[in-house]
Amino acid sequence: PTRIIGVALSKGGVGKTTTAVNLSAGLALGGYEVLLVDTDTQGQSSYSLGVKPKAGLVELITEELSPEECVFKARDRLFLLAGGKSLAGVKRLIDRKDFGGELTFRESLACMEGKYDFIIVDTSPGWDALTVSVLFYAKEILTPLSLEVMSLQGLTEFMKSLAGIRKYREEVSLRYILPTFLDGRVKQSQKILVDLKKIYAEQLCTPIRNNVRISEAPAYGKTIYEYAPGSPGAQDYRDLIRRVTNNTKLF
Amino acid sequence: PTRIIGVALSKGGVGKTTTAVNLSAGLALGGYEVLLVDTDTQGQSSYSLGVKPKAGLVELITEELSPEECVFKARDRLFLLAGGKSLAGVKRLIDRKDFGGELTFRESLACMEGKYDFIIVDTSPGWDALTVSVLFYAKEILTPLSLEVMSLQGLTEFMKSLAGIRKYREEVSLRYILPTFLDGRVKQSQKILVDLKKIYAEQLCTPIRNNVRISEAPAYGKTIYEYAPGSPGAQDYRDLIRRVTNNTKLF
Ligand SMILES: Nc1ncnc2c1ncn2[C@@H]1O[C@H](COP(=O)(O)OP(=O)(O)OP(=O)(O)O)[C@@H](O)[C@H]1O
Ligand SMILES: Nc1ncnc2c1ncn2[C@@H]1O[C@H](COP(=O)(O)OP(=O)(O)OP(=O)(O)O)[C@@H](O)[C@H]1O
Ligand SMILES: [Mg+2]
Ligand SMILES: [Mg+2]
Repeated sequence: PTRIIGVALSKGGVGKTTTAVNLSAGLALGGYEVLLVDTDTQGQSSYSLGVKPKAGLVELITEELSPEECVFKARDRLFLLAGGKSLAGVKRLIDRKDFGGELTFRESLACMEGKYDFIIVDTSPGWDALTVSVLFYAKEILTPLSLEVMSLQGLTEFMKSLAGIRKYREEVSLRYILPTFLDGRVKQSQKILVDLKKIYAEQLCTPIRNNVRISEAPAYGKTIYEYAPGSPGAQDYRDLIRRVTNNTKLF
Repeated sequence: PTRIIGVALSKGGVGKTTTAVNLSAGLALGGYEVLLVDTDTQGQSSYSLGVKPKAGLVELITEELSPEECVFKARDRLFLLAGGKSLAGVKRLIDRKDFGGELTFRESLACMEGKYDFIIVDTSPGWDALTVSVLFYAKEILTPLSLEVMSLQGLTEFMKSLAGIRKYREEVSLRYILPTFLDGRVKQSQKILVDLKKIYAEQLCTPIRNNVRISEAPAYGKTIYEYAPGSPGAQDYRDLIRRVTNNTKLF
């Protein structure tokens, strides 16, 4: 069966898109068939992969084009349903529905299941109709978390909201918490990591270190494996792939 | 007349809340009467100031309470209209209006003008009905920008959206671009700063340096001036206050 992982946290700038792109690309390099779905009005997944698809998620939801025409092949075994500004219209569409708005996404993407080993969903920061609809679709949630108190506060709020969703849909659960921007020099981030280990021991992944190569790669439209294969960033994201696939021999 | 400054950029995690809070608090310390309005569903302005108001912007927009009951005194001369999760309902309210949704905010806040020297509006990341409504209210936009390519891409998209708004409302303009997280060690951030100076020379403010004190202060519910008055963060935000007030003798 297809594993559907939503990369989500209402807090902005914690590494959602970076993680969704490098997780998807890493899984594809590992031999899995992957669909990356960008539900953010910023549409930064396409930018990060250096591609400019002419259609994407909006055309799929509005049924303007067939599913085959909406999906863009970004790399070997890595397919993309692009996001972008026109998704703002989809939010309005969902808000105007009198009932069942939260199922919009699930209905539109039903045709994609079975074709891929993984469907990875990048979400926008904040909390709106589209975020809710993704949480009614994904089965596993991966939350990137920068090691700062404002993000921890964001996590607390997000967990409350997720608990609200789970009352209606038990299948969705927080599966992975991925610390990002770990900076050996900053005392605070080490202390926060220790606190996280106490509360979320089961979900906590090996952190992604603060690595300038990661923030440079999108300028060239490359994944971290293509831009700086030997960097700490590439090593840390390979660790994540091994964790998510439960395959320690990968790479 | 009251100056209305929206702190906005669709990109997440660039320092919008940090800037809105420390700009507001700094102006209040400088003797100005200030209202800080938090339009983000994350409601992190209250958290950063260490206060837990019982009412805020939602109760003002829905007219559940009088304006006096919605405004919370956070510090001397610093008043807060708190944000938070229930703002998600306001977005739905705006989306369901058949016309004039974009004026919701302006109508609700009309009663606040004249009482304050500055109204500073913190916005959420992303692009939705609430963001648009703030852009139909604020006259000046201050955009914090972390010195990374993903944020630069976010700025390009945001400028396009702002240009769309200006067709309907000329009074709003991008007044200040505030580089944040300037890290002397990272070559890329220096290069991006040089590029910004070429394109946005007029709007570009003195950067806010990357300073761990800034990310620690919210844990104690303190502004940067209260938590670490001698830190580079406090110095850089005082520079911003002098620039915004055009008063070089302040502090
Ligand atoms: N481990 C890391 N080390 C250094 N830079 C990083 C790291 N992870 C992400 N970045 C950079 O930090 C910025 C924020 O990351 P990203 O855009 O992926 O976050 P996001 O949560 O998707 O943001 P948004 O909330 O706007 O969608 C980007 O410029 C990215 O390149
Ligand atoms: N100059 C700085 N130096 C170090 N840390 C900073 C600086 N400015 C902001 N921060 C920290 O970076 C994180 C992001 O800042 P902030 O929350 O203000 O951004 P934002 O744009 O409001 O995010 P969101 O998009 O989620 O609303 C916070 O943890 C904050 O404490
Ligand atoms: Mg993103
Ligand atoms: Mg904020």
